Amino acid sequence: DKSLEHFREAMGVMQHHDAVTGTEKQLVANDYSRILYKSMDQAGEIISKAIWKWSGMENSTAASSKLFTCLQLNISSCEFSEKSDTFIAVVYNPLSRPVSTYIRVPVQENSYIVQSLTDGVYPTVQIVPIPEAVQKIPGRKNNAINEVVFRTLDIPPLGILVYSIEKIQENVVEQPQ
Amino acid sequence: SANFISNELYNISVNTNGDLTVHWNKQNMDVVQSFHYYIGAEGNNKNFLNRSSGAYIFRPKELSARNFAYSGSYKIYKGPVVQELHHTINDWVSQVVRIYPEEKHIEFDWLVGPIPVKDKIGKEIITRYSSNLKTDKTFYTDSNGREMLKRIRNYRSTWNLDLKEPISGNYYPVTSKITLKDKKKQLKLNVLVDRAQGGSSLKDGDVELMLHRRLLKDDAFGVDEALNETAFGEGLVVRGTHYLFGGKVKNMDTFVLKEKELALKLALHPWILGAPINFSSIENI
Repeated sequence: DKSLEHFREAMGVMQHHDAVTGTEKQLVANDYSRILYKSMDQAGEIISKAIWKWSGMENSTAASSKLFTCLQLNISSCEFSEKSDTFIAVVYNPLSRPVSTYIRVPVQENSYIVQSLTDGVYPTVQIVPIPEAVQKIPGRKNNAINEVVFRTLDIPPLGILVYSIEKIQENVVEQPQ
Repeated sequence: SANFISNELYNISVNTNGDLTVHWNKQNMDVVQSFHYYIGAEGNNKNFLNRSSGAYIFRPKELSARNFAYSGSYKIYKGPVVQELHHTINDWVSQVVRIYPEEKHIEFDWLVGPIPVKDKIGKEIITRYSSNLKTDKTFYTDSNGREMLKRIRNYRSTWNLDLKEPISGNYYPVTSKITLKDKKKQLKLNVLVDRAQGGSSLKDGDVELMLHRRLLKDDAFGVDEALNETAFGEGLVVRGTHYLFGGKVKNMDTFVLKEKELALKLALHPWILGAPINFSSIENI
């Protein structure tokens, strides 16, 4: 697939010890991140196709929608989860063993319901505010102020779990701080 | 209660000078976490001992790290999935400390930057976990995520060391884990990192890890640029995670297995992808 070529080129360029240790000049470091970002962005198509295929939904109408990565979760920012009232979150486990962990998805409102589309279970959900310091990070352009936190159990090795997350109109009791 | 978070293992609060204290219930083990910073040395780079601190070398100007004036605050959020303590040190250093009912580790989600340099002083920010373990100058760091290497302060196993740089000479690469052991009390303290950092134990019972650096002079090792990364016109902001994990080492095997699992999970966290969908497509999914 053409988009994999970009990854191969990126990995070829970044065999240099500077790319591994970060001892290159600033402009070179910026170019490395540009190359990596471009590869990730152009791989969106192939990632979507793979995930719909693994989950056996490649022929469903849902598979027509492209899956987006959340490359800015490190500043609690994610395009599709902030702007949509209903969205699916696909959790991919890169390890070769089952993993249970906590998923945090940035959102704008403060009441959501989460359902696993793998086994229909509704995991316990907690809404936690994103710290002000994170919201103030220079260059963070978005409006998420909360995070939906829930636990995923036993994500299969090199596999996925799929959740639907939906905003609900319920007046949430503000918990005492 | 509104001023600490706790589970059956730990009780976590903020003490009067703004440091975070972790008390292990039922075990005689305490840790105080605090942030500090080194002033980066600025030399004329004429000879080796006069090099500046920079991309290739860590060279603090003074013999100890400075404390931050605590001008912060903290807020606590408790719920069925996670308990969080949002801890602000000042307007460019903060962290979120989390404990989960099903997990045995404590998660430190730290955020540092933009480091102010209006005073023309390069700064190197560390986090320090000070415990009451008796460690006899010894600590352990992993070697590229594999076996743990024994480190002894101010000592090298293959030659008589005459240490010119008492701080950076004791710093080692921490790719995934740094560990302290109290052999007598059979207690262990691990700090797992989500990326390679410099780390050391400069005092018995202490672990410190370098989080972020902003320096204003090139160290004359070839890159010919100060380590002064910016983004959107301001100093770079870095955000990362440490897992603090430890206690009585009753059964070594489960302890070691749990550590390895946790270190791997931290380094290779699951990916989140997604897409907006309308209600009908949920049904057919």
